[in-house]
Amino acid sequence: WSLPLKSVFVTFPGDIPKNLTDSELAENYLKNFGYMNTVERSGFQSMVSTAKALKRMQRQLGLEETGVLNKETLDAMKKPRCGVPDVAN
Amino acid sequence: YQTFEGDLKWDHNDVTYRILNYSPDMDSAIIDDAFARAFKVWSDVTPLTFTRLYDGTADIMISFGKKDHGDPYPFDGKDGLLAHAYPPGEGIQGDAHFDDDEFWTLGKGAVVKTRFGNANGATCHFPFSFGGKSYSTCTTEGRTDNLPWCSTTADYDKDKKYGFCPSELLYTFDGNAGGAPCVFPFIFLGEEYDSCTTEGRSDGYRWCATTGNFDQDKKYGFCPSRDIAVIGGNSEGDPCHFPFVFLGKEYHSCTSEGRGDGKLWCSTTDSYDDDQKWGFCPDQGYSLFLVAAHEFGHALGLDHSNIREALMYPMYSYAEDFSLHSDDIAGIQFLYGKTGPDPTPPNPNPPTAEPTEPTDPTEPTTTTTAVPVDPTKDACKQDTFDTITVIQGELHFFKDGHYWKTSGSSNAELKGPFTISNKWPALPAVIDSAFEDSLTKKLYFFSGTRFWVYTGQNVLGPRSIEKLGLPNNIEKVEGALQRGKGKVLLFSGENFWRLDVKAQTIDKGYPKFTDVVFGGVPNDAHDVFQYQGHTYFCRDRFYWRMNSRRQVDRVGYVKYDLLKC
Repeated sequence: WSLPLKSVFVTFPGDIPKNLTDSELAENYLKNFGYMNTVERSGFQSMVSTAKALKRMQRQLGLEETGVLNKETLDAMKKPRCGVPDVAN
Repeated sequence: YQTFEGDLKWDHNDVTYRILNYSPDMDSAIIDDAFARAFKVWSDVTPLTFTRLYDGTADIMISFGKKDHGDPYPFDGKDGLLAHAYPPGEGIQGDAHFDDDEFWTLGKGAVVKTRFGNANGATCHFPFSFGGKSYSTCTTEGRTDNLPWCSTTADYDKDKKYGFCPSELLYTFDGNAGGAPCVFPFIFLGEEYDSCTTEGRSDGYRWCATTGNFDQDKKYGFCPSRDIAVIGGNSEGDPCHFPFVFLGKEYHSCTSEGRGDGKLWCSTTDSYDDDQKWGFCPDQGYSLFLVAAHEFGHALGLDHSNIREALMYPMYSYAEDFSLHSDDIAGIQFLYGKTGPDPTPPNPNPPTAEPTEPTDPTEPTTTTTAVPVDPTKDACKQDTFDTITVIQGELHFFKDGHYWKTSGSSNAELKGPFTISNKWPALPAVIDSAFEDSLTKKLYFFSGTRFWVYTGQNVLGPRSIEKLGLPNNIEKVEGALQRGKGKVLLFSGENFWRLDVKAQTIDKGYPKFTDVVFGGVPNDAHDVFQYQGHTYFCRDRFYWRMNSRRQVDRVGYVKYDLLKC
């Protein structure tokens, strides 16, 4: 058995650090693209639960609606994309 | 498909766009072409047309920027967010922004358009062979001037077809030096620079002076990226340096070591550990055409689709042979309708008779038979007019045998169409220019090389415009401007003449060049007229309005501002 490589991550100058945990990445994604915040009919802004937001995101992107942060959902979140939110706010 | 809340859309079909700056990743001609093709994706399936403006405010303002680029939604470096656009409307609405920390290509790696050489600007062919060796990037081999070049066919040795690759030694883009090459070394704030720099800028773009002293001459341009240049990082524009040392280990190619995201990078000096200069290695890049087509969808009023194959799906994917998905077509046609003529339903009402103008009460009343006019002759459906002029205080628009008129007040109704032959029977269908003499109230009409003078219902002419002293090589008079009493400027081509109306002669000292006296207006205007104290020069569907101090104070649409469509 060979020894596994010990990866060392460095902070590259000028880089925008994206070494986020999966849940941080998901939370940012759901917020940035409008899945977390919704405006009620009254105009009151409310926070949607992560599971509900995930389901909404999965439906919008044509993924299986599980409400769980699975690999397929994470992969979708890492793909290059347009900056316009998916859910109008 | 989805549209934005309220079905935001442009209220006109002739949408304008303007490219504010360029990316260093591709030649400006390729970027222009990518945007034009992206617009064509939408104009092919709708009645929309897209016209490029080179100055002023366009409906869709297109720009490249990095990170914080002047709106509330910063980009995020390489990958991640690629671009964004705003739904239709005033100001920033309708604008499209592209993240210039991306590597912009046509989706399959660097697109290197050559200049000079003998290949007529063809793109490089990679790999190519030269001197029995294979090259997959531009090279300076075989040259003493350090200019990178490439073959535009697979075999330079056989075909001898070549061109020069992007290099700051060959040209710059944007800036204020008209594309002149960099001059090295140059002085900036007292310091000497031997290469392009990002110093003095907050947007990360590399620039250079195009004279030896920027402090003195203030001439500069942006440096085009070489095909081997790294993307992003902190030394954009520099090539990888192989081998390089990173954490004590030597690397001979790009690596993803040290990064959690798996992206390939390299050092641009021999030691990252010492210098910490790095950038991402060039990859396939993102297709500017595909991303632009998506963003322009937003700029036209489409929101994201949840159909994965649709252009308006939010994630990027490269498609070799792109065609617009039926979902995108349905979306855009929901907003703007389809191409081609609309089917004409049976009309139960009899054809509408042409409105007739009331005649002067002092004139004997004659009975004229109303001639039916095609009701589709709507002034708002005309792209341009043969001529526009003011007669008896009302703005008249002439086109193909018809005319419309409006008093110009804010709530004025547009009247017409009227047929020219009903009102002025001696005139031909196409009127190039017309004016009303402010002293005698006589109407002068010009068509081709002839003119007519109407006094009430009496007509004089046609006469040759040579009789007025205009040269015989003039094909038509395109505009007329009142200049005090009894003087009128007549425009043709890039010149104008001053007519003494009373003497019926051209004054001495004419012609003069239009652009010398009327700076900032198109010198190929097809309508020139005076209206409410301003001078208007029309070209295509736009007008340039000039005030009494000969300053252009407005550029706008004839259709919306003057006709109030």
